[in-house]
This record gives sequence, C-alpha cells and structure tokens, in this order.
Amino acid sequence: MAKIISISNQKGGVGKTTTAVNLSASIAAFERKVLLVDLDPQGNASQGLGFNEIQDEDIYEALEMAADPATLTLESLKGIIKPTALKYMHIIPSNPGLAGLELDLVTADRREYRLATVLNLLRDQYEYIIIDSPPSLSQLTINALTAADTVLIPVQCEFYSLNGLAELYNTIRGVQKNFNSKLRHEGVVLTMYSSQLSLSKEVVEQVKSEYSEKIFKTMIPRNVKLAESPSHGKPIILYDIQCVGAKAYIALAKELLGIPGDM
Amino acid sequence: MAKIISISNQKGGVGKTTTAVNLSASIAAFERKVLLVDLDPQGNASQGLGFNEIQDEDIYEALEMAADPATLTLESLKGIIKPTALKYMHIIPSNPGLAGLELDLVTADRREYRLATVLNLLRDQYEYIIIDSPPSLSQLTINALTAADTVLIPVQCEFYSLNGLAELYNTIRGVQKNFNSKLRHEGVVLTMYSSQLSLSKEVVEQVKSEYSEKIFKTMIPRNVKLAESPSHGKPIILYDIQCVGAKAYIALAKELLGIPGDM
Ligand SMILES: Nc1ncnc2c1ncn2[C@@H]1O[C@H](COP(=O)(O)OP(=O)(O)OP(=O)(O)O)[C@@H](O)[C@H]1O
Ligand SMILES: Nc1ncnc2c1ncn2[C@@H]1O[C@H](COP(=O)(O)OP(=O)(O)OP(=O)(O)O)[C@@H](O)[C@H]1O
Ligand SMILES: [Mg+2]
Ligand SMILES: [Mg+2]
Repeated sequence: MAKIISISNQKGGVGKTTTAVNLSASIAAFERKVLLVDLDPQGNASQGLGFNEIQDEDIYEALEMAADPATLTLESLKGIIKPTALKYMHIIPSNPGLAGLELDLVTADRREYRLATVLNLLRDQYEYIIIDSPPSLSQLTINALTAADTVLIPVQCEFYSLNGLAELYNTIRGVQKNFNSKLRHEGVVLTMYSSQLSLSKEVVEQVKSEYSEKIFKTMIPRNVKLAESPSHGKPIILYDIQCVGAKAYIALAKELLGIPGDM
Repeated sequence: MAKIISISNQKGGVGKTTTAVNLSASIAAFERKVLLVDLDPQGNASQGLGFNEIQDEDIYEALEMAADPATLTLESLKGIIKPTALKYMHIIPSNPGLAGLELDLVTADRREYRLATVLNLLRDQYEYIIIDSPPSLSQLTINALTAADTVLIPVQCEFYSLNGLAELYNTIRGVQKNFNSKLRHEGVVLTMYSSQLSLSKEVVEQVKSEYSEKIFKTMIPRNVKLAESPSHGKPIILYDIQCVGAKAYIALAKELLGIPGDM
C-alpha cells in the first residue's frame, strides 16, 4: 500500500518540481516502486522527464473519469501511467487543460476528492506516490492535499518563501478539518541553500525556530546541475550522479525511507 | 494619464515581485509618479515594502466595491492607497482574502473588469501604474491583463521558465480578443542572469530566437542583495544603491522611460 506524499507550497519557484522529480528518481534508485503525479498545468515535472508533447492520456482524463467513481477502474487508468527511464519509476503526466478543469471543479460535486479517487485505486501498485502541486492554494492543490497521507513542504532559503508558510499551514489545517483528517506533515525541506550566504543561514534559523513540525536534516544546496538536468529530460541521478545536487536528493530519499548511514 | 503595466508570468519564482517593486521604485527615483498594485494573495510586494500587517483598506475592498461601478468614486478609493518611503511612489497593498475573492469572481458578472474599473479612476493621478500578478493564469491575472495597457514578462534564465512562455502568450491573445483589445507587449525582461553559467546564455539565445516581441536590453543579474532587501522592507535603491541589482533596475527604468545614456 503506497504512501502518498504531496509536494506543496504556494510560493512560486521554491523547488517543488525539482524535489518531486529528483526525490522520486532517488526513491526508484533504491528499488522502491514510485509513481510521480504531475498536477501542475505548467507540466514542468513531465518536461523534466522528457515528456514534451501532450500525451494521448494523462492526468486530465483521470480527473474527468473520477467525476463518476463507479466507472473508474484500474483497467481504465492503465493508459494514463507512463514508464520513465528508471525501471521503478512511473509518471502520470500533466496536461495544460488542467487550468481549465480547475475552473470546472469550482462548481462540481465532491470536487476535492477527484485525485483521491484515482490514487486510491493505484495505491496497491506502488510503495510511494509523489504529487507535484502548482504554485497556488486553489482546487488542484486542495485535491493533492486531500489525496495525500503527508505533505512535504520545500522552502527556499529566502525571505519571501518564509512568509507564505503561515498561509500554507492554514490551508493544511482546513483540509485536515474538512476533507482529509489523516493528513500529516512529512516535513520541511530547505532548498537552494548557499552556505556562504548569511541570508540562507538566517532563513534556516527562522524556520527552525518558528516551525515545530519535522525539518529534514538533508538540505538541498543551490547547484546549477539541478537547473540544467530538466533541459536534458533527465532526473539529476541520470544527468550527473556525482554532483552535490544528486548526492543531496539521494540523502533526502534515504532520510525519507529510513535508510541509515551516509551516502 | 498613467500607463498601466502588468508584470505577469504564471511560472513561479521568476522575479515578478522583485521586478514590480524595484522597477516602480526606480521610476519613482526619476520623479515620475508611480502606483504599485499588489494583486498577489501572497502579498510579497507589500511585504517587500514593509507592509507586514493586513491594512485597514487595501486591494480587496477596491475589487469588492468595483462590483457596483456606480458607487465607486475617487473619494471611496482614497483609503486603499498608501504612501511609501519614496515620495513619488504609492502602493495598493494586497490581502490574503484575494484568494477567496478569486473563487467568488468565477461566477460573478463582468468579473474580468473589476481591476480595470478601479484603475481607470486612478489613471489621472499617476504616470505609471505597475501591477504585480500571482503565479497562475487565473482570474486575478486575467484582471491584471484586462486592466493593463501593456504586459511586461520577467523570464528567469532557466529551462522551466522558457516552457511557460507559449502558454502565457496564448492567455494574452485570449485577453486581447475577449476583454482588452488594446493590450500590447511591453517586452521580456531576463532575470537572474549569471554570465558565468552556460545555462543562462543558452536560455537568452533561445528567448531571442523564439520571441519576436521586444526584449529589454537590460538584463537583471543574479545578485543576493535583491533577495536580501525585502527582509528589510526596502526596495533595492534604498537598501544598497551601489550594488549591481540596483544599477540593473535603474537601467531598466531608464530603458522603459526612454531616458538615454548609461547609468
Ligand atoms: N537546488 C537548486 N539549485 C539550483 N537551481 C535549482 C534548485 N532547485 C530548483 N532549481 C531551479 O530553480 C527554478 C525553480 O525550481 P522549480 O521549478 O523546481 O520550483 P517550483 O516550486 O516547482 O516552481 P513553480 O512554483 O513554478 O511550480 C528552476 O529553474 C529549477 O531548475
Ligand atoms: N536578480 C535576482 N537575484 C537574486 N535573487 C533574486 C533576483 N530576483 C529575484 N530574486 C529572489 O528570487 C526569489 C523569487 O523572486 P520573486 O519572489 O520576485 O519571484 P516571483 O515571480 O514574484 O515569485 P511568485 O511566482 O511566487 O510570485 C525571491 O526570493 C527573490 O528575492
Ligand atoms: Mg513546479
Ligand atoms: Mg511574486
């Protein structure tokens, strides 16, 4: 039975997609079956793995089919799941039409449960399901938080990123109260950390003092290889396994999986 | 009569807020009256200028009042406009409630014209009105594009940022066709440029070859001072006028205003 983790933060550009793609790939490197769900209409996670064309079937079809749970079967979902270059990693790619679906969802019945309905059917096929969310607290992000067991929050080591946390925690509490009482915090991951910048250190201190929820020991350093690898359609471990960015995401996966010891 | 410029890009973290705040401040430094409108529920532009508390009146009241244009007067808008540390710069601060308003707008009549109704009343008081948009193509961004004369697009010099441009241009064409036929491109501003990274150079080449619309000659370099200044509640020209980030935004303002010569 898969653990479903939503990677969420309404602040833009904090490393949600980079974390979703590279944490998934690192989990797959430890031979745990993982499904990455790209719930962002921008489709960056899909592009980062080389899916640059709109697919025949993707997340859009699944969320539409979920309007009528009775007709949704494992068989009907087969076409939306795509293999990746890593044996233990699959993806449900995004679709730009998700932005339009978000508007339709506003007036739909049980709109918050669409993704949960889909992923509950797939849970037995994987050990982890990782959801990449868009930069907003709208219906798509609510769907991700409603479907998830836990939420992992990337926080960029900069001032604006700190400010959004309180609002995000409010939204999480709202989802726990109204749609998904079992939702828990997986933890905060500090991203784009530069040890030589006092700004980074200040933000880290502030996050540690203000947020009692778990903060991952692994911090992701700013590393240009992480910004280069998506343009080659590869996760970092296939683009440059030796770089600090790859080592950081492997360490993060080990921390998540509870595998002891250093890299 | 003010020129209204919307700073928009649905990709997160590309420098929309940093550009909105620092371009406005640089315009004010050239003694042109400028109004900054914070249309992002995150309220980063407001925070970046020291407005850390929710104001008595702000953009939320204005957009609500605009539901009934007949009752909206210059007098009723007085309370939403706040002075800043710069004599020629005012701001209409954000409100977290904007996210909820966005949902209300989905079913409201003439929902796209709320901000345009407000800003048309204020046009005669300023030479420039700059709008900071949220990272999405939702109702708030549509409101910004409908109210604007031109749209300025910050593009971070990285792969994911390139991918979103086609979708953004589609949205702009949609707004031109349905809500605001006079909307034009102000241009693309390349942000977080690092001259020593080949990734930056590749993205710049690609933007230049793919987008025929104007690209500003001024590129904004990656400069940690730009990430530090918001935590002091100051635009870059008041935080560190000598740094490369401040020089870049002053040069950008000169290019926008048509003031010849180097810094
Ligand atoms: N640790 C890192 N070091 C260097 N660059 C990084 C790092 N993490 C992410 N990036 C780059 O920073 C930019 C923003 O990251 P990313 O797109 O993953 O953030 P996001 O939160 O998913 O953005 P959005 O809010 O648009 O969904 C991307 O260009 C990415 O390649
Ligand atoms: N030229 C720059 N050099 C260094 N840091 C920068 C630069 N421009 C912006 N930043 C920092 O990068 C982060 C993202 O910038 P900013 O918040 O302005 O982007 P945005 O597009 O407004 O994000 P959002 O999509 O969340 O609205 C911020 O922490 C900001 O301080
Ligand atoms: Mg993303
Ligand atoms: Mg912003």
